[in-house]
Amino acid sequence: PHSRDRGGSDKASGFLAAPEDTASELNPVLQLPKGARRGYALLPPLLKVLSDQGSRSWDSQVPRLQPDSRALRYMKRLYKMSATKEGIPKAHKGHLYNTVRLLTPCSECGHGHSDLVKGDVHSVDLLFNLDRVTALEHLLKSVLLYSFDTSVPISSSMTFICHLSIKEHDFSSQVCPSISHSLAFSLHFEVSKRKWVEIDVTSFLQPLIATNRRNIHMAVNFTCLMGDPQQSTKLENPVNVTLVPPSLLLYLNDTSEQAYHRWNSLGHRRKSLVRARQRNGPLEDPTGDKGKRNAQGKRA
Amino acid sequence: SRQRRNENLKAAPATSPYNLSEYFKQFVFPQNECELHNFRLSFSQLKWDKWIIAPQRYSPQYCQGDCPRAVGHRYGSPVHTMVQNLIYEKLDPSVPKPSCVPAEYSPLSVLTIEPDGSIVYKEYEDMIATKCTCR
Repeated sequence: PHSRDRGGSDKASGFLAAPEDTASELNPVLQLPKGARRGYALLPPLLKVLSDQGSRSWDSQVPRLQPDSRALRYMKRLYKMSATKEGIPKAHKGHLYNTVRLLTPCSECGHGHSDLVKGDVHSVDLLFNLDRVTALEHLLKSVLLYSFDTSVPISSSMTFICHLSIKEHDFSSQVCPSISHSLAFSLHFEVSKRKWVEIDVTSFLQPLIATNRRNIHMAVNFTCLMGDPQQSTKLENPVNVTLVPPSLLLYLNDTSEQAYHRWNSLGHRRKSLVRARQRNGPLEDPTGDKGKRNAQGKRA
Repeated sequence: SRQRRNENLKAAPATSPYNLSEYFKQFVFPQNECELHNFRLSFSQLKWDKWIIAPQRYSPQYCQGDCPRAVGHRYGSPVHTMVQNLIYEKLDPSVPKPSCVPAEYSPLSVLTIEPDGSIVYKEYEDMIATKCTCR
C-alpha cells in the first residue's frame, strides 16, 4: 500500500510506475516490488489466479498431471465431511488443520499394482515430492493412505493381520542413520468392495519434513495374513486383494494471512458479541446469530 | 438528539403533512441504501473448473448502495466515515464520499488439483461477504 499527500486542494504528483519495466503493463504481477513478487510465488494457485485477474488463464499455461481417480474420490469425500454445501468450513471441534494435501508417489519409481494374496509381502519403493508444500504450511499429521480393492465383493466380513515397516531411502546422508518405523494392525473388511486404510506415519515423517526435505524416499514393506488366527476362520475361496501404492496425506496448518484460522474466528466472535452489546445497532443481532457459527464465547 | 427532536416536535405549530415530510427528510435513508447483494458465480464461467474440483459454484456476494450522512448508528461505521462525509460535503468535493464496502466475511473451503497432479484441500479466509458497512 502507498499513500499520497493530499494536503489542501493542490494535488501532489501521483505514484510513478517503474520506468524500466515496460512489460509490467502487460502483467500486473511484474508491477509488484521484488519482495512482493517472491511472496506471490508462495501464493496458493487460487490466489495467484485471482491476483492475475485472469489476465493469463493460469490453468492453460501450466501443464497439469491428472490425479489418481481413487485419490480424487477420497479427497471429494474429505471435502464433503469438512465443508457445508455452500463450501463454508464446518465448525469441527479439534479440527486444527486448514489444509490437507494428498500426494501420490511419483511414477519414475516404476511400481504398478500388485496382488496381495494369503500372506504375500508387498514391498514398494515410494518417492514423494513435497515441492507444493509451502514454508508456511506446518505438518500436524501425516498418513499413508492405502486403498484395498477386493476382486469380488466380500460376502462375509474378513480380517487381515497386517504389519507395515517403513525405512527411509537416503544414501546421501551417511552420518545420520536412516529413519525407520514399523507397526502392526488388523484390518477388518465388511461386505464391501473397497476399503481405505489410513496408517499414521507422523512420527516417521516429522523429522524428515523438519529438515525441509523436498523429496521423501521410503521403502515400505507390507505383510498381511488373511483370516483371524483366534477365530481360525477357514476361507473356502481365497479373495485376491489388490494393493496399489499408497498416497501420502498431509494434514497441515497454513499460517499465511490468506488461510482461514479457526481459532482466530473464535476470538473475533467474542469481540463482535461485546461490540454488539455496546452498540446494539439494528443490523447487529445482539445474540450474534451468524448462521452456523453461533458458538457463544462460553462453548469455545 | 432524540430529546432535541421531541422538543422541536412540541414547539413546531400544527403543520400540514407537506411540512412534516419536509421536516423528516433530514432523517430519511437513501432508497438505494448500502446493503449486501447476492451474486452467484460458477468456476466454469472462468474456465477454472478443470483445476478447481469443489465447490463448483459459490456466492461471494457484494456490497452496493448509498451511504447516508448518519452512518454511525446504522452501519457500525467508524467516526472517520462521518468526518470524511463532512469533508466531502463542506470542504473538498474531490475527497470521495464514504463507500459501501464489506465489513465481515465468511471463509471458503476449496479443493484443487496442483500442477504436479497432487490434490489440496484448503480453507481460505474472507471469501464471502456477509455484512456491509460505510467507510
